Amino acid sequence: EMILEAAKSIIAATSALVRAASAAQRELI
Amino acid sequence: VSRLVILHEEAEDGNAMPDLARPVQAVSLAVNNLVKVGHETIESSDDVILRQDMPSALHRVENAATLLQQASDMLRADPYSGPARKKLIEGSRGILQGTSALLLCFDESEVRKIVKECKKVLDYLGVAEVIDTMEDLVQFLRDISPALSRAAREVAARAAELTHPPHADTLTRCLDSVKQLAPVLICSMKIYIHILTEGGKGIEEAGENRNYLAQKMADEIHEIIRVLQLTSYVEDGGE
Repeated sequence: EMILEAAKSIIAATSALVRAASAAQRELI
Repeated sequence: VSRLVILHEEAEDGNAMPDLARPVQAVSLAVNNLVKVGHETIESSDDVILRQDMPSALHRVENAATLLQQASDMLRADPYSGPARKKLIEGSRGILQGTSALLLCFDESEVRKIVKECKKVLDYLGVAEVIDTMEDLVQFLRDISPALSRAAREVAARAAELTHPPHADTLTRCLDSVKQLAPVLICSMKIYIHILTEGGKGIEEAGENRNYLAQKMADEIHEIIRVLQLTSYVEDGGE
């Protein structure tokens, strides 16, 4: 259970990172 | 990752990358937590394969987090840095692949636990043929019942959490069959013992019937084990 929760947090954080990179880039474009 | 690759290509047009320190920090924190939980899992597990495979997945995630950190530092110094964008892509890919490998390693270990319970039931079924007294039958029941209950509970729980419907359906169908066969097998064993103590007329048919039922149950459990070990990844062609 703890592994699954930890993995979910990583996926969420990585997705947020990609969104952050992506959103800012879109504004520039 | 593919979004990052597109961003990387767009960056060839000269766009600046924003400061990613905060989201990268969030990934690092999540990675630290996974590494901590992962090591605890390794320490508490008696599964040799998990203990052997999980550390490399954890290292992969840790190394990827380092790449992200480096990318973030480089981008802060130069928002147009090409190598930083490459590190960002490699880091993100490493995080996702490493986490996926870790989950797979953990999941395979969970499957091995269920298979172990199923094999205990198979072992007990193997002695059904040599039970020829009521005392032995009582002991047989005492042995097989808890093992069967445990295996059934774990297989049902596994079927409920599978996202690949054909596998879940097969597990449920085989489990239902095992549950239906179990009391019929016990009944056939009783009949065999009864005939044996009453003089033995029809003993051959009774033995064949008992063996047929034990074999049928074993076949269903073998099928459960086979399906437990399948992954939708393999079935879908490993794309």
